[in-house]
Amino acid sequence: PSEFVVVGLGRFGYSLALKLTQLGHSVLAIDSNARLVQEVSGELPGAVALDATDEEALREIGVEYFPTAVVAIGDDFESNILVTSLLKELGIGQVICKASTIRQQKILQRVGADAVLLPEHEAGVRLATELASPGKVLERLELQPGISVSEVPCPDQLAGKRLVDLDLPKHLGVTVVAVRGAREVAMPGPDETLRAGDRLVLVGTDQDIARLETWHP
Amino acid sequence: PSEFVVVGLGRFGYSLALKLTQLGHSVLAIDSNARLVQEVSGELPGAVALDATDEEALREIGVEYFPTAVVAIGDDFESNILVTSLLKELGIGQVICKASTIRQQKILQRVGADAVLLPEHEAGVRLATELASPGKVLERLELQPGISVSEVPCPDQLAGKRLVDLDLPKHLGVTVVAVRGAREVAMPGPDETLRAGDRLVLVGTDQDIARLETWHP
Ligand SMILES: Nc1ncnc2c1ncn2[C@@H]1O[C@H](COP(=O)(O)OP(=O)(O)OP(=O)(O)O)[C@@H](O)[C@H]1O
Ligand SMILES: Nc1ncnc2c1ncn2[C@@H]1O[C@H](COP(=O)(O)OP(=O)(O)OP(=O)(O)O)[C@@H](O)[C@H]1O
Repeated sequence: PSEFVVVGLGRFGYSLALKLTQLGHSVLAIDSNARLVQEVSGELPGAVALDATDEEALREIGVEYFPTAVVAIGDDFESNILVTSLLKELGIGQVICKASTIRQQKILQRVGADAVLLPEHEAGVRLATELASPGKVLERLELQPGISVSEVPCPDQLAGKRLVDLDLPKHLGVTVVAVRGAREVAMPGPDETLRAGDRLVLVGTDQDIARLETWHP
Repeated sequence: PSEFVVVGLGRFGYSLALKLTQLGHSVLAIDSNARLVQEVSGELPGAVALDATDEEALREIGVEYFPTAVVAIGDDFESNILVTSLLKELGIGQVICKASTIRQQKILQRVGADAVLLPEHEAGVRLATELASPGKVLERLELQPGISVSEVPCPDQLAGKRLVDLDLPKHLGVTVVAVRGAREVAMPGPDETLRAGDRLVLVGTDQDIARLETWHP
């Protein structure tokens, strides 16, 4: 497992620190609000209350020995900039920040941030891509414009049939890379039999994936 | 293409409406701030200035004929609830909202929202998953815990080799579903030759994908 510093425990920072902790990594969570640190200390055992713009305080807890830090400060943009540049000066290899606007993103990049996220913008774009993709696509990873790995419900007319008999690559140009739901199968073999309620993870063009819904073997 | 209503043009709502428009769908964008609507009218031709809690005003523009609406109001939670329940009463099939907290999410679900997003929470969890996944994973879609579709840089020692000669499924248990970068190939054939600078989209366990980095044919 790795080690991460997370500065700022708002909705974004807290969810990040919690998920990293649940995945088994060690997280040094920092927030200037002592009451908040107290409240989360059960779930984030390494949480520390300090002002991250205070270089002395950061050195005392050994922040410079961490390979990756995330700065999750929103409203107080001056703190956001100060903390980001301090962490880079202390020698942290990868400093990831979040910004509220594109202008803020540019400024944080100038002071040395390795990556700057715009959570609200990205969430809007992601929802648009999901709404715009065809059929009942549940999850989608765009491989290139118009081609994706998409997860769709298994159409009723395909339940009970084996992949080798359906030959989806030949008839539709799509390949099943996983079957999810009641059972979880990655890279299913030719004899795999589809069942009602399955979710199929497919690779192909969005048009071909959309045709699956109404295609009959 | 489909038709969408987007109420609220903050960072989330504006990015959503813009991306849907760019993907060729028609968007009825609504915001109570007339100055803002004026500013975005170049990129969002269908933008309208009105208070979406006003049922008469919504009927006048025919909102009930749209299949999907997204409510992207943040600070004013009362408006958020009122607009969400109004749109459901007007008969819109799919109403998607965003909330700032889990409590707000529960309330919006009670008034009939079909889906409620928590953009900041989801962005935190998504970054945690990316930071926690092994190797230089660029993009990752979890198929099941520990198994994913991941995009990784093509290791130097594999450049110049054909997929049939590498036989990655046999040696590592991973399958290449796409090659990206200079050329974009989905479901590459056995004769595909990998090149330095390629990005490989693989299906397999996180451990097996991580081994690719240092594996020698
Ligand atoms: N100098 C600082 N040192 C440490 N923590 C700080 C500092 N400045 C702000 N914070 C903390 O950062 C946290 C997140 O900041 P803020 O609430 O402004 O962001 P936000 O964008 O609203 O968060 P989110 O959208 O993730 O909920 C707060 O809990 C705040 O106490
Ligand atoms: N009743 C209403 N009718 C139409 N628009 C509204 C209404 N109430 C608020 N809005 C608009 O919704 C937009 C987004 O709201 P707000 O700025 O509170 O959300 P936000 O959570 O800060 O947004 P984001 O995080 O996406 O930037 C604003 O532009 C505001 O004018």
